[in-house]
Order: sequence, then C-alpha cells, then structure tokens
Amino acid sequence: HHEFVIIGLGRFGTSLAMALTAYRHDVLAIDLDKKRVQQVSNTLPHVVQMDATDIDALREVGAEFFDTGVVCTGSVFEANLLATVNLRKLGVRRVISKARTVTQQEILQRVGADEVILPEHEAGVQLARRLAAINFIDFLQLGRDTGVVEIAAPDNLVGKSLVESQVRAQYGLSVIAIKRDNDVIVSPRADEVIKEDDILVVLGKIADCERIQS
Amino acid sequence: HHEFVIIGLGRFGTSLAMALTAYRHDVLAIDLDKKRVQQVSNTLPHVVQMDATDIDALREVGAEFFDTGVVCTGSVFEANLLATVNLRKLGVRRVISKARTVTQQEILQRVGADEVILPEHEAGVQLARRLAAINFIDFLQLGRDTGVVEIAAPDNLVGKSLVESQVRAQYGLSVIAIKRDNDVIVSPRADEVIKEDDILVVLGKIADCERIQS
Ligand SMILES: Nc1ncnc2c1ncn2[C@@H]1O[C@H](COP(=O)(O)OP(=O)(O)OP(=O)(O)O)[C@@H](O)[C@H]1O
Ligand SMILES: Nc1ncnc2c1ncn2[C@@H]1O[C@H](COP(=O)(O)OP(=O)(O)OP(=O)(O)O)[C@@H](O)[C@H]1O
Repeated sequence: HHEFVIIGLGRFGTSLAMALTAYRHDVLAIDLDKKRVQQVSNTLPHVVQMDATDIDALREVGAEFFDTGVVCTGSVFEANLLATVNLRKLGVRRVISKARTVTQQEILQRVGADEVILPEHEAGVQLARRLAAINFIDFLQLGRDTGVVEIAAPDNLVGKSLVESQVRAQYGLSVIAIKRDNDVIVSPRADEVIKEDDILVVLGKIADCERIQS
Repeated sequence: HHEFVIIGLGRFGTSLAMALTAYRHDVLAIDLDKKRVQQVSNTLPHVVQMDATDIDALREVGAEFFDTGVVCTGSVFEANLLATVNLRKLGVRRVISKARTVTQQEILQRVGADEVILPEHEAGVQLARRLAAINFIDFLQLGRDTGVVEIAAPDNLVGKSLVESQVRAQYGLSVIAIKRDNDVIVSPRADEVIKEDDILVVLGKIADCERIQS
C-alpha cells in the first residue's frame, strides 16, 4: 500500500494531501503551526503538529515507515533542506521536495531529494498543455501530434450511434470510451448511441480532434 | 490560429510562455521589467517591455487581437487586477488570471476573469495524480477506477506480440497505442511485437494496470 507523509501544509502541501486522500491513499500530514493543523483537521484524516527539522520527532511519528515523503515547507528554505535531509536519514524510500528557485532545486538534489518540484513552473507547463489543446476537457499527449483527448459530444452527433457518427470514418478518431453521468463506458460498441452531455474520449491526431469540434 | 498574450514573466508566466512556444503557438510575452525582458529575449520569440496596467500601451501592442490573455503578474495584486480588467475591456475573448489566494481568485472572477489559476494548488493536485499512479509514466483518469495509463513494457512481455502477451485476455486491458523511440503507433495490430523500452498506452481498470506491472 502506498503511504505518504506530507510535511508543510501551505497551499501546495495541502492540495497535495487532500488530492491523495481523495484518491484513497494513506496520508500523514505534518505542520509546525498548531493553528494550521486545526484548520485542516476536518478535511485531512491524519494531521500532526510537529517540527520536521527535529529528526527525533519525525521518528516518533513513524516517518521512517513511509514509502514517500514530500517536503512542502516553502518560504524558509532551511526548514525545507533539513526536513529533506531528515527523511533521507530515516530511510524513506522516495523523497520529493518543493523548491522556489532553480538554485534551491540544485541544492535539494545534492542533499538527496529524488525529485524537486517547482510549483509555479509545473503549473505553467500544465496550463500550457491544457490551453494548447483548446476545447479539450483533458488530454494525454502521446506524441507531437497524437493524443487521447476528452471532448464534449458535438451537437451534430447527439442521437447518432458511433458508427453512424462516422467519427472513425470521417475523422480518423477512435472513441475509446464515453463518460456519461458518473459512468465510464470503456471500448463502447459501434451501436452505442451518443447522448447529450456525453464526454467522448477519443484517440487520434490532435488536429482531427480539433476538427471534429468545429 | 490560437494566439496567446502572456503578461508577467515570473516563473509561472515564463514557463507558460515557453511551453506554448514549444507547442508551436504564437505567443506575445509582456513584462514591465526591462532586465527581465532582456533575460528571456533569447528563448521567447516575441517579448515586449511595457506596463499592462496601461490600457493604451496594451492597445498599442495589439493585445485586443489575441484570443487568450493570461495575467501572471503575481505579487502585486493590483497589477494583476488592472491587467485583467484591461484585457476584458479590450475584448480579448478569454482571460485567464493567476491568483495567490482564494480571496484574490474570487475578486478576479468578479471582474471578469474566465478562469483563475492558483499555481501552488494546481501543482499539488498534479503531483498527487502522478504519485497516486505510482509507476505510471502518465495517465488520464477516466473514472474512479478506470483510466488511460502509460506503462513501461513489462520485461516478461518483451518479444511477444500483443495477442501472445495476453494483455487483453489476462488483464482486461486494451493497448491503444505504443510509444517507441519518437513514434506513436496508434491502434497497434494484434501481431505487433512488443520491444524493449516500448511504452504501452493501455486503457482499462487502474488496478489491472498496476497488476500487469508487478
Ligand atoms: N519545520 C517545520 N516543520 C513542519 N512544518 C513546517 C516547518 N516549517 C514550516 N512549516 C509549515 O510549512 C507550511 C508552508 O510553509 P510556507 O507557508 O512558508 O510555504 P509557502 O511556500 O508559502 O507554501 P505554499 O506556497 O505551498 O502556500 C506552513 O504551514 C508552515 O507552518
Ligand atoms: N504592470 C505590469 N505590467 C507588466 N508586467 C508586470 C507588471 N507588474 C509586474 N509585472 C511583471 O510580472 C512578473 C511577475 O511578477 P512577480 O514576480 O511579482 O510575481 P510572482 O507571483 O512572484 O511570479 P511567479 O510566482 O510566477 O514567479 C515580474 O517579472 C514583473 O516585472
């Protein structure tokens, strides 16, 4: 079972801890600030108030038994650095640390962080991926021109079966799944009728995905 | 053609502008700071030094003719707010703004931002998605248990054709594409032989994707 220990509940650490919890993973969340711990105690199942620069305190909460530790204490770099070194010393298998600058990133990598996240940079790249695929609800880039793309079912296809819609014949796209209400129809049959509000998950050239929407 | 005007070249704005440029989109990058403009002039094709809170200056660089404007001036909220309002006034079709807090997010939405990005929050959620799919190179969540997942070709399948590998028969997964070197083989045939270093793009239950890797 994957277990995560998240140190530092700023905006990055908190959204990370909450998303992992929503994905039904075990998460231990740690923060120095009592008030912060109280604020999140309703939304996170396991939160502890403690100082992650104190290796004994970390050992006491069993940090060494976690598979992955993520250090998200941000603005005081020294705390970030110490917490990272501590997790490494305790033998946590994978240590991921947040940094604010490339210089901090290099230092954290030197002291043993397996991966260093620059949130502003990550969010910029992520937004670019989403914007570059305009009108795509979500997408997975497979190659420079190919991807798996989620698109809202075009109006002119509603009420038609997949084979009638000619998605493959006319656009060269495979509808590999349909999201409807809270269900996912994987590998739908050719006679599946497209309904309003369906989300079509298509595989093919990105240009063809854009074409089918216009 | 999609065209983007990016205002504010901090870490978020710069990575956004660079990624969009790498995806071969037209990007006009704007920053108030001469030194910053000089720093990025080697990596971004179109950079202009100007003040985005000055609507006439924005009009002068043709900002109103852009499809999407992204306001990434961060630490001085008023600049963010003014630039957002200016883009709206100029008639830019879609305005996306960066915020640091939920309060700022609400204000920006009130003055007309179509979308407000909280980079720390986004990066936290993005990391969670990646960590939750341990060993998945990338993945697109389709439903609570289903997804499109990129996995490294398991050693025991290398040298076998898709049908021999029994990926579908034994694991219930569809291999919808194979990434090999810099190519993407979309909808591979049943007799396609799996090679070392292939990345299999599979569709199915996430639990089955994990099972095939162990
Ligand atoms: N030594 C420490 N041990 C545990 N938690 C700590 C320690 N030092 C700082 N923190 C906590 O880390 C959290 C995040 O720190 P801070 O707010 O400085 O970073 P930030 O970069 O602004 O965060 P974000 O950008 O993710 O919102 C704070 O809630 C703080 O209490
Ligand atoms: N009125 C303005 N017009 C154009 N650019 C501006 C204006 N005000 C600030 N900027 C630019 O926006 C950029 C980002 O601003 P700043 O560094 O304050 O934000 P930040 O939140 O720290 O950025 P990031 O977190 O993305 O690194 C700076 O390079 C700054 O020169």
